Amino acid sequence: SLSEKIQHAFAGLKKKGTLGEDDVMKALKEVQIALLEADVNYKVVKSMMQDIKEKAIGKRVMESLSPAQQVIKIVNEELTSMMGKEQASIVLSPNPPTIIMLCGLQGAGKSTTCAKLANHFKKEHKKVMMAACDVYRPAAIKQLQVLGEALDIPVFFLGDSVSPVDIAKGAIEKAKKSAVDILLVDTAGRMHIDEQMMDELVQMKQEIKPHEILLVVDAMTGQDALHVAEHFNQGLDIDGLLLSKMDGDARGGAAISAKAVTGKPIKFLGTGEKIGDLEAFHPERMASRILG
Amino acid sequence: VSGYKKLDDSFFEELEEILIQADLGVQTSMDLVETLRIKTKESKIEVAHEAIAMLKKQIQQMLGDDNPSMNLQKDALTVILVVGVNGAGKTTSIAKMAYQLKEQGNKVILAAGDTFRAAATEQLEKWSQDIGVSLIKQKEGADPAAVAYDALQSAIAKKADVLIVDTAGRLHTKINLMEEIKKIKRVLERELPGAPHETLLVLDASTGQNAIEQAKLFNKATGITGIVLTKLDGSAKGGIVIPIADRLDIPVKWIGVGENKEDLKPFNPKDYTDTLFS
Ligand SMILES: Nc1nc2c(ncn2[C@@H]2O[C@H](COP(=O)(O)OP(=O)(O)OP(=O)(O)O)[C@@H](O)[C@H]2O)c(=O)[nH]1
Ligand SMILES: Nc1nc2c(ncn2[C@@H]2O[C@H](COP(=O)(O)OP(=O)(O)OP(=O)(O)O)[C@@H](O)[C@H]2O)c(=O)[nH]1
Ligand SMILES: [Mg+2]
Ligand SMILES: [Mg+2]
Repeated sequence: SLSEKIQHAFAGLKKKGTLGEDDVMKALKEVQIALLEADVNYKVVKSMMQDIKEKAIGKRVMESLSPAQQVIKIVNEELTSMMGKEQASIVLSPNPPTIIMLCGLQGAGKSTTCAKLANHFKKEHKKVMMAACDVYRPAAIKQLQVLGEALDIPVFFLGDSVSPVDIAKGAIEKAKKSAVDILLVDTAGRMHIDEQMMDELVQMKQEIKPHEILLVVDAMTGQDALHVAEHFNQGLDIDGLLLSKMDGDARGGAAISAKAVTGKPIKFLGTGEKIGDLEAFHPERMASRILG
Repeated sequence: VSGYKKLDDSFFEELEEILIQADLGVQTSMDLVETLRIKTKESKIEVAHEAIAMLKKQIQQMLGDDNPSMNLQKDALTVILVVGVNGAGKTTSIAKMAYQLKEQGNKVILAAGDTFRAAATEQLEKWSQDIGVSLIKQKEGADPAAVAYDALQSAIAKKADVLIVDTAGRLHTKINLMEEIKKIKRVLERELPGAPHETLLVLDASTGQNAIEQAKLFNKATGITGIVLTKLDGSAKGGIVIPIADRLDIPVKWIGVGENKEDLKPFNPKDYTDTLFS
């Protein structure tokens, strides 16, 4: 683990007496490598190391009786503060329905997450509806219908030859008529560099004015997480991030990159394939996972 | 990088940055750049584009120089088992492969081995209808090994050329799900000695270092004969296939470059290495 590597980097130095800057830099190299191996983006790691170095090259570490512990603490503090302090949640609109739109790359977990969120709000006694706006992927609408049926949550659909924007608008009308509290809009996966598909989302945002736009990011994403989050945020000014597949053993550095480049909060974690596998985000837990 | 006049520290640092950002991983990137430093000195190479050409050769060697091909049986049924983590692109890649093999004159049958996820069978069924190949399926919740068995019997009876077995996405850390995939393989092996002739691991090109763990554990469970690297039409480079090829000796056989049935190409190590630096 990183803590062990930092301990090891300092272990050989204790005998020398006072610590020099070079000694601390050796330990910081271990930190840099660990962050990159945890999939934190190269540019984000570079800027983090600047902050960490400033705090580490000082009395706090160099005059400490346990410099390794101090460095570990500094790294942990840096990571936790980057993860965001707030227990971010979804604020419901005083004028229902609250419209939540899910977006992200292909296969990130949007449709499954849509159902998980729907179930989460239904358990809080809200009236929920889902809108099947993925008209591209074979049986995508069916997937949401099957999920909705199992939860006894209505799914608004108009088939796959109607535009996603028109389906969403139809869903809002139906939601208002049925006194729905929360409408979850599932969208097709798309590449952030696919201009036409990104324009479709921008148009959808303009037409339906969602209260909440959540970007679903696969926890095992590597360096690309930065570019994905940046593009989606630039195009849509997202409200939050949702990390899926956190039940795997990916360190999850993608979370740091996405949060750093967008400044938006991580709202939920997907922790499995079942409907109940949705958890609140805890910054300190994420920080220690990334540090390994 | 090609703008550098001399091969100084910042040149090598920038190369390392390119490799790390392409998801080759810190260790592999540092090793490649360190080796390049030594070799450029030895060969008295002082020009950037020559150094880059040398680096590309190093990477190509790790990937395996020749174009890896599929183990297709001559005048006998070929069984292809497709595995990988959730959402990687298995079902779509199977559709693409089926389309290509059918275009090449093969009689292809598909097995809807994902009996777990909502509308998984319907998704493959839509594809099979679109492409014009038969699909063997069972009800949701059926034992996937039973579907595989069924499909194999049908493929043998119908004298099909290729049977492709789809499976549910699964994280390599889920022991019971990895046992399930082992069972599917055993059933195929028992019914047709030599099957599955190919076990392909589908890997999303945007995956980070966790891909190495995925490759290790899937390889341990069933043996992996090749990788399908999907979603290369995004901005990710899929560099994790390089340490995977180097450490586990698993070649990339296909790349996915889009969501349509034509968007599957055979992997070419030279072309791939060139795009790493484009
Ligand atoms: N283990 C695990 N699997 C998940 C999680 N969230 C989603 N999945 C699985 O990931 C796969 C993809 O999920 P989908 O909901 O279809 O993803 P999507 O983003 O809607 O995909 P597209 O619509 O094609 O872009 C499915 O096999 C899901 O069951 C999670 O938190 N953990
Ligand atoms: N852009 C792009 N999208 C792809 C590619 N391959 C697959 N996809 C998309 O990725 C998403 C997931 O693909 P699936 O084939 O459902 O993935 P899977 O591995 O079968 O998913 P599970 O069965 O849920 O584990 C779909 O939206 C596909 O259209 C590719 O090469 N490029
Ligand atoms: Mg979906
Ligand atoms: Mg599938």
